[in-house]
Amino acid sequence: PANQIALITFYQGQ
Amino acid sequence: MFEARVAQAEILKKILDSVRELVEQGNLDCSGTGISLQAMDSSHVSLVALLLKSEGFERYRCDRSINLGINMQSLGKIVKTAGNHDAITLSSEDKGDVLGLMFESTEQDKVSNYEIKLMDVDAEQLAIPVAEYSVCVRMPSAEFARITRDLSTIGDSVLISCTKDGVQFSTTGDTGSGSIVLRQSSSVDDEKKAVVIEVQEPISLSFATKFLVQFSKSAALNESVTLNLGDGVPLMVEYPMKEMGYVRFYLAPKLSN
Repeated sequence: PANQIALITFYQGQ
Repeated sequence: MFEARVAQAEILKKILDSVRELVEQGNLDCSGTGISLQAMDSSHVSLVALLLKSEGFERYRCDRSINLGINMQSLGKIVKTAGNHDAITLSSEDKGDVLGLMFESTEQDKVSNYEIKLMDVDAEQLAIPVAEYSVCVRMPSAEFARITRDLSTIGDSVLISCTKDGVQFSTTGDTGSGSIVLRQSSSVDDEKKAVVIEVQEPISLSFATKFLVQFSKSAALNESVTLNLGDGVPLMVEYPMKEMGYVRFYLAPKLSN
């Protein structure tokens, strides 16, 4: 099984 | 005052078709250089980044930058009613609360006017840095659509593994497993049908199948699609639209426990 990472983990909010 | 006219509705229909299932609502950011949209899907795993450059429009005017909060479903439904060859003019007053749409037939014998209510869309804007990708694969967009659709019958995740020899898409599910390998085209008369693989470093990353299937539905935008993969960064799938701009999809990878 693989864990889905959230996109926010990679990109900071502006 | 904002006003943007596209010569043929078809391109707008294709663009909206490619994003409206993934994105419920978003802010169209209109400025002097064009229209952009950045929106995440409801699960915050994928992101659509759309750019429509001002020079891609037949006529374009934007006196001051404005955000148009739009329900993408509503916009898609209305634009769908235009004929493929109709010209479409989008317009909004500086402090207006509607987006106006005017469709004009090629013979100029039919003019349709619609208005869509604008909404406050509280969308978080993400800062996406320019990434250095380890792998760039360019392939026919119809082939990408077929591969994702075929593998979606088996598993929830697709592992994309790329070396200089080729790119492999593989999946495993309760009923079995499957894998498809594409090799770089040795010689192709039509460049749009070519598979071109650029590899700095071999890479293997897993992604949720359902999002890849969603992205691949944009095949109508361009005969080619590029997949950009890098270690520690989301997958970027790009459909360029000639002089108009692009539709890009970003998808966070899945990590093994």
